[in-house]
Amino acid sequence: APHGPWVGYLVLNCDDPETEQAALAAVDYVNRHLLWGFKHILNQIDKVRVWPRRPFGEVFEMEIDTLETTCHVLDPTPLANCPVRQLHEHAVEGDCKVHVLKQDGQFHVLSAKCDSSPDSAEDVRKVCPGCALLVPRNNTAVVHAAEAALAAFNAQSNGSYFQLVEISRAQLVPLPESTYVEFVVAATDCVAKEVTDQSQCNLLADKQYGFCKATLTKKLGGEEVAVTCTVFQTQPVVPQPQPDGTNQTASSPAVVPDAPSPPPASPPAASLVVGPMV
Amino acid sequence: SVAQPGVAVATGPAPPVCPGRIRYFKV
Repeated sequence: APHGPWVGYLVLNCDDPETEQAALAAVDYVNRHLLWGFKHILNQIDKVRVWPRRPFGEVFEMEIDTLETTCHVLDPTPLANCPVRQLHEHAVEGDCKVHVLKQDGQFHVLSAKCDSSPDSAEDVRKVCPGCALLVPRNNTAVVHAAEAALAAFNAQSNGSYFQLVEISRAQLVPLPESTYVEFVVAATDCVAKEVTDQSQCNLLADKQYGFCKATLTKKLGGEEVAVTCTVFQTQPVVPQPQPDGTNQTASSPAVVPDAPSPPPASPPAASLVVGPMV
Repeated sequence: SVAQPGVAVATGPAPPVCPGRIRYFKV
């Protein structure tokens, strides 16, 4: 028995390199299992306890803070190259409680539970009094802006007809009065110029997703829309490592019907294809 | 620590430092 008041766990510095390795493994795991929204990046390690694990290894019990980046979870850009969403863009924080097993020098995530929350309106106003605040993604004006932007995009497209997959975030801009929206689209088997009945279009078997940013501005007697979309290169479906050690196909319909498949564990670098701009 | 010469000063492991550094900004 060890001397002194043995509490069962070891304490490490939150900035200990081993602690950071465990935290980065947890963030990577969380990002690979997000089904919508944006990748998160490690901001701060709040707490860490290291428990011995029988018969081998040790378990890092941690609390970590993350920040939303501007990279969508379907974006193959490596996390290290993803800019953090700034305060004036209405930042979003994540709070995670994770258990990470270290065994034979390897980190494996056993569990992860995260809650995300936007910065308070008061805090945004402090740094940027005129900045637009996040609004619910199902806001009527937001949905209209996304649909109008996608229609404009398809009207200018010489390729596939794209369908709306997800509205990822949106802000109502006070001056000039406009709606800013970021959304995900997916290519269908229809040709954009020839579509007559959208309900007959099907998503491609090799899913091809795109990410769009649009601003819809109200004008006297009408509205104006500006949209830019980035189409991601088709990504192979790879088995996703699970906490219980089994592998699961990312797009397995038994798990998440009709949900976009998460990006691969090691996405190819520099695989972005820039689509048309309207 | 300040001590008289010849007087032993208790030294132990530094307490762990948590929370860790903020990499970007605090929300």
